[in-house]
Amino acid sequence: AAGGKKKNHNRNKSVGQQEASRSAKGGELNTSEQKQACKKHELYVSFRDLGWQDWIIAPEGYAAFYCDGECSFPLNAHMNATNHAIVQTLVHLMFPENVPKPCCAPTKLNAISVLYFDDSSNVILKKYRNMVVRSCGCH
Amino acid sequence: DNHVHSSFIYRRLRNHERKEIQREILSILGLPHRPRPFSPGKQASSAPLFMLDLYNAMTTEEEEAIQQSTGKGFNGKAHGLPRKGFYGSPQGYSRVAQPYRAAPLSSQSPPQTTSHDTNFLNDADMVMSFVNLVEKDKDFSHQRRHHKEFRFDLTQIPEGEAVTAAEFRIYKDRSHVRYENITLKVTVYQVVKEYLHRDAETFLLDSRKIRASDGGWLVFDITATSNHWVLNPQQNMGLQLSVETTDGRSINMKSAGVVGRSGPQSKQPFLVAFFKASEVLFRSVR
Repeated sequence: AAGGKKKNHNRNKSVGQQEASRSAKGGELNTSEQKQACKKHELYVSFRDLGWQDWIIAPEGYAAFYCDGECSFPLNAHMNATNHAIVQTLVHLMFPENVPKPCCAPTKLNAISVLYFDDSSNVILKKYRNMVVRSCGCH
Repeated sequence: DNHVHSSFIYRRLRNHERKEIQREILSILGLPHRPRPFSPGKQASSAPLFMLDLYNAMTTEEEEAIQQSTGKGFNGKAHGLPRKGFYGSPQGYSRVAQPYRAAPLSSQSPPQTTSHDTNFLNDADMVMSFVNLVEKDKDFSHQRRHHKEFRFDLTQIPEGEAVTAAEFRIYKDRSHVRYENITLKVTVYQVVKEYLHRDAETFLLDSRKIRASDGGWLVFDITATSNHWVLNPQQNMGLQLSVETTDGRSINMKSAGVVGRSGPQSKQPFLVAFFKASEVLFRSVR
């Protein structure tokens, strides 16, 4: 029943016909949105490309990943949506100008360890948390 | 597959983009500037090689944790990230994680991690190895004690880190043939006070009894001393090491087989300390 951003030019159509046309379009829209649904994408940070080979011993780089995609109704199970995001999606359908869609963002992150020299040639091994996206979700 | 290829076209970074990314990553690493280590010829020394072993141990654990949760290797690769860093040559850091050995005298060169190190690693946020700044062999007449001195600069530790464990590691080769069948006692002291014309005042930290014919790494626990030096850097006057026979006769370092500055890079003495963050540090707003 939500109108969405598209204007309904066929005002003379019955509600049933309108709903039928929307559901058909909604089906097509769902198919296209699922292709761009919130997912994890590749992103590699290369310490080598930054010219840091002389002081970073390991690693040469790391796969950080990033999250991108739509968080639109209906939120599927693989979108790792919070309960709040599910509700917000519905509210966005009703009030798109007031309430945005939930965000596609990391829901779990992993740490990496970096081994490097300091100015005094001492060696440091440190774990840095929240450096790698483990999973994306809508929230 | 639970991830897709990037939706943007890969290209080389422009100069200002590279600088921006460098600045941000340095900020994440907690570094005020890009380090410029000296002594490039010493990069294959014992300390970096030992630290690389620890690094492999840490990343192996991280990989296993991710595999258990996602069924995939670290960072999406089938079997995790590569073991070696930039220095992949045979003389460099091309290492594969070795199984841990709990032997008190490890004959491996470069040094191998032990089960103690694994335990320390599990509790640590950071591990640092320190270069020996000073080494003097003091040989005296038979009335006085032969000893070696070592000093480590612990003032470069990042703020908010507390020492949880620290080890002094030194390599002993097979002793001179005249000491072939005897037992030696190797002792490490903390220098408490120095004097111009007499022996320094020292505090006994740890000792080991080993066969003179044995060779390998000796590991001494200096946790309390390291903590003391971090909190009171002006009282850091270094360590002394001496070797004696069981009847108390002092032996010079060369005869004892203790490796110093003149020895191979892979057998150089070093200090390694494990740290835990004692406070949360916030990045400054840009």
